Amino acid sequence: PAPSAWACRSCTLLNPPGTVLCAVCERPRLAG
Amino acid sequence: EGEKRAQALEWQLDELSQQLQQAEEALVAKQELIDKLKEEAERHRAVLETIPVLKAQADIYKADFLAERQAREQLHGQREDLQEQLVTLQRDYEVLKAD
Amino acid sequence: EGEKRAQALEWQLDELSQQLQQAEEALVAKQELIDKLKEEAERHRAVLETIPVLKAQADIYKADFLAERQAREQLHGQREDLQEQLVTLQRDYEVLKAD
Repeated sequence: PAPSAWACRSCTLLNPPGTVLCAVCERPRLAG
Repeated sequence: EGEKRAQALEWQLDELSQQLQQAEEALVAKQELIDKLKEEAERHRAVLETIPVLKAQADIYKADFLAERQAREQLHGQREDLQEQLVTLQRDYEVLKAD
Repeated sequence: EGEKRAQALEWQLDELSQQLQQAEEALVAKQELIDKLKEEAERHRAVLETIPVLKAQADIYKADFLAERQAREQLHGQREDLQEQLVTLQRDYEVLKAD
């Protein structure tokens, strides 16, 4: 499946697909 | 058909390679941050070890201060007594001299 | 031909997806360690802030101790003087009495 945009679980920023760290708080996509 | 599918897969493969590259660079950056935080923790631990020494030092000075103050108060009482004895003896001496 | 290439690409895609999954899980683990180290650094900072207070406390007790000791030594001298004066006057008194 093509990667989709994802919301950071820490600062809720919506990050573009294909990124692995949140653009604002730099927490990993899968981090709690 | 097969060629078209191969094209699409190639495009996805590029995407994924970039993502993997990003993830690996992120791992390096996170590790550098961990190393920095560990160094800071080490420095902090060294300074924290001085706290018991400082507490002991303050306690020793406090005990010495209290002991000195007690000794001074005792001496103060003794000096007052001597002062009184001297005044009394001075008076008796004057009386005797007058006699 | 196209189909064969698509198969090979699909296989590579799986490979890369697994690698990316592992890299992202490794990122989570490192982030958790960073969070833990940051919490520890915060706790350390709070304790480190007490050090200047402890140093000031030790300095105050030291100054008080030195002041008390000086006062005690002064009192000690005064008491010796009074003791001597009393002995001298005592002797003069006895002599006068004997006269």
